[in-house]
Amino acid sequence: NDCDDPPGLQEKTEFLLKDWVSIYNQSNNLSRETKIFTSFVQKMNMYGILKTDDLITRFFRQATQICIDLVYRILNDPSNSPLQARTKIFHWIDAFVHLIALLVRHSGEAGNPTTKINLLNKVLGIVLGILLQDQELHGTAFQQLGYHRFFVMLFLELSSPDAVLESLMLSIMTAFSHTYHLLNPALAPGFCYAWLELISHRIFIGRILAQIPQQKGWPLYSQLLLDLFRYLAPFLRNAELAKPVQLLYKGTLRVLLVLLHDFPEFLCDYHFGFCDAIPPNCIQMRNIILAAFPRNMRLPDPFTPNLKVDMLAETATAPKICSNYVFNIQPANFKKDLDSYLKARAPVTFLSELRSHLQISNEPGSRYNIPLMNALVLYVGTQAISHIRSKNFVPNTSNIAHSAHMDIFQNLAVDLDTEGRYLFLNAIANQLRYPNSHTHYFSCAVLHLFAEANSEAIQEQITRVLLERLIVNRPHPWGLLITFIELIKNPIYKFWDHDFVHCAPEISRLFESVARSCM
Amino acid sequence: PLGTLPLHKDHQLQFKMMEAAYYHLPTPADSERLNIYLPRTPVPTPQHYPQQQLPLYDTVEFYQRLSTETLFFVFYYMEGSKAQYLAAKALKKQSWRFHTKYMMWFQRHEEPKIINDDYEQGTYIYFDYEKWSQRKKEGFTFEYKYLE
Amino acid sequence: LGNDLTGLGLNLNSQESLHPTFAGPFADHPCRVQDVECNVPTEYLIN
Repeated sequence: NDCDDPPGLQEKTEFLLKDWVSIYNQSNNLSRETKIFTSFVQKMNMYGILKTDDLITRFFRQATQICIDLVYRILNDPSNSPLQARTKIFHWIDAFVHLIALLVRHSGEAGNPTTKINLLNKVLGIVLGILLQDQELHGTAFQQLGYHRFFVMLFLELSSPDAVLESLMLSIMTAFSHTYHLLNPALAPGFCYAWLELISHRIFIGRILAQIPQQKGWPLYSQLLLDLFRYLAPFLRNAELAKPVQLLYKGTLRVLLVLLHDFPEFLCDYHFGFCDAIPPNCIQMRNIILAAFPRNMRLPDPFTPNLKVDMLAETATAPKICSNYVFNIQPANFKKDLDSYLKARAPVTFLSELRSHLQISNEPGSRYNIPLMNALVLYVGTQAISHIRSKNFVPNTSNIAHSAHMDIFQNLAVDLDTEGRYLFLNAIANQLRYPNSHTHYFSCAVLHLFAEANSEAIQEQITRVLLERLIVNRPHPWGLLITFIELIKNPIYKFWDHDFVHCAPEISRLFESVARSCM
Repeated sequence: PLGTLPLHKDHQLQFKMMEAAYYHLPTPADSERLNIYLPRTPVPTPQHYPQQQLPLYDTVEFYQRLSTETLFFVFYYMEGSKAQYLAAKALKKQSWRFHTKYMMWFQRHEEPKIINDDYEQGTYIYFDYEKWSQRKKEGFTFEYKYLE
Repeated sequence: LGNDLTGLGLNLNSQESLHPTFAGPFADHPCRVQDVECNVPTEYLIN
């Protein structure tokens, strides 16, 4: 709140900032900067800026505000070409950022990181605050350039090779990730494109996903991706994509492809939370995540004739799920009833009440609690697997039947309306990924549901859910492929006898072409 | 089967902001250090120019086959890039030494008259990047403390 | 059918990691070698 800034602070700040900017832009050899920096710090001291923590805060806020005002002035000056405008702006902001980086690097005693990180968090917090205020103030006239430049350059400065900074890498990444989370597009829509640039910058990705030991950066990055998916969801939820959405969506696909190629394990571990946030109709984007598999894993060609999936060693191991999805099974008494039903098939009323827990409204298209549905399906499935394993069996399409677990799935398949059943089948299909115990179990489960279905509508919908994931452009998850191939090849499912397979010539042609490619 | 879902009011507002942002998008150069000589966006060149990098272009051996002037050009105009680094390496292999005080490259012209462990004094060839030519400097004292 | 993801400017068959030369979500081709900063001794940064 700058109204109670001490008198003269603004002028002092302006003078010091201008002074530093000119020093920075004239010094033609950054390697001699320590001398320059120390003398500048003395000047700051002389002006009483460093006297108290509060004054330091005000100085940074004032300096940031000066830079941002400059950005608007330069951008609104028609005599500047876009390149000229950028160059002028960057001269100021790069200099200011460099000062901050030097202060962070030299603040506090050597070996005591807290002062440094506190200062960094303070500055990030100030810029964040000014950005959000600015966005309120300017609305659709908001300019992201200054802030984007500030964050990217400060990050690059603090990522340059330096023993002190290297030791602080996790704290620095945490500070930036938290700031970006607080700046996520749902809160700062005017900053959304710059934000995606920031969180997908190659050095940011390199550090947070590859260089921080023990994958400690992964939860931080998963939060940012969740922010992005949640922001995009309402816009992607409807098939028509406006140009601004298309661009952001395409950008997101690029980022996901980089992650799929370089960090598939990350997508594997966090897939569940991502699928919660991604709208069910975003089939291709979700497939990119579901298609990920650990790099040390060799996937057998799903089209191999007589592939014995249940003989694969990997089907015995459970995939890592970095999401406390069980928490989504609310309320607590529902979870209690669920557990008791799984244990003893009681209370008998549990099944009939199931739908009422899942349905949250009568609004078509948003009747159900999707995270609850997803969590329920995964939880029941994992309980089924451990139940069967406890009897030293490997799950298959026959021994998963006649259990409390399958009761629940059968009930959901029969009792829900088309919308609910679609979400239920999606929840299962989201587990058809690389060879692991979940893929194997859910593959058996969906095939079992198909075989035991008492109405063709259920069989058709199972087919639709699988097919819509197959006809989009690649990639396709391995588990999806082997499940569908089994469905159309294994005569016990009498797949070709169903008239929905022949309901239109192009549909029949489609099935035949898929069949040809796998038979 | 889910059909469409109309946007809530706050989503409409978010969309409006996104749309406004769409008209002043970041450019790739915004995420890079200012680099006057190496523009970020590639300049389209005639198709019959080589469009691909030459094989082994980023090795010291490759740079050692370049002329000394070319190495100086790369060193001064491609600052902060791998090319600059490799050009410096190649120059060193040709007995050029970088003097950090003058930010110029020097090469011994003859055996120096005085050599002790602080400096050596003699005649040097240096590269004057302002006049862009090699020059000779007699009686020059090359202080080791400025040796990069 | 969604996008043809091979047309987004990423070399998905590359043996090398993609992220070191990733040019950003809105660029449709990766960074060239000269676009990627290299750690050179600060004495070389003469401006």
